[in-house]
Amino acid sequence: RQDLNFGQVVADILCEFLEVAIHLILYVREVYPSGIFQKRKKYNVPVQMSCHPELNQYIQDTLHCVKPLIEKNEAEKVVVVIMDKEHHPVERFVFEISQPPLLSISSDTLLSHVEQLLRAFILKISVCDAVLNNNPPGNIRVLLQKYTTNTDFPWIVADEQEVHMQEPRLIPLKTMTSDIVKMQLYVEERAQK
Amino acid sequence: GGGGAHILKPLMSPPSREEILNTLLDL
Repeated sequence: RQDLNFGQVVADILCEFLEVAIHLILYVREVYPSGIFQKRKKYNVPVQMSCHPELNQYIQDTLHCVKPLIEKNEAEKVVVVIMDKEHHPVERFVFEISQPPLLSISSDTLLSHVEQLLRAFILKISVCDAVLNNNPPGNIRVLLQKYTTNTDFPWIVADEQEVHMQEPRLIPLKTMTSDIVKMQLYVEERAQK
Repeated sequence: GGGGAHILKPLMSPPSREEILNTLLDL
């Protein structure tokens, strides 16, 4: 237990959380038909998770690539972008992640405290449609903003049109500060959808 | 762009809403 890699633990916790959060965003914002979602319990609250193999594969593969960057504290933002049919973003869920300098001790109490904080994010996502306007039919992408360019990273630079949003409305959803991670979630919404 | 931040996307794309609707209809 002593040589438990702390960065790895944080990355595991965050990626598990991001997976649940992405599924829930897709459900709440009606990106995909509700028929592919099933009710589950995560962080002791009900959530909706997709049962569609291809969609689940996309989310899993994406987070599989994000994980090593979180581990190394190189991921600045993980962004779930909802796009219209012309591939212009209409809504962006931005997870801004930062980790304080590494701690040497981890305790179960500390981790369960983090779970409580993550639950609050999930609850906020569940009700976020109350403060957002409906989206036109479209698609999603998961983007990543990172500090450095590693040549071995298998992703490509996003197109300008997938990233640029004119005068977005900013809606803060939740912020958490714990000993192992700081995270902020906000939505950027295009004025005209 | 600029400022040292890089915005990246995976090479793969998720299935579209239409593709998923079609698979639901096929069931």
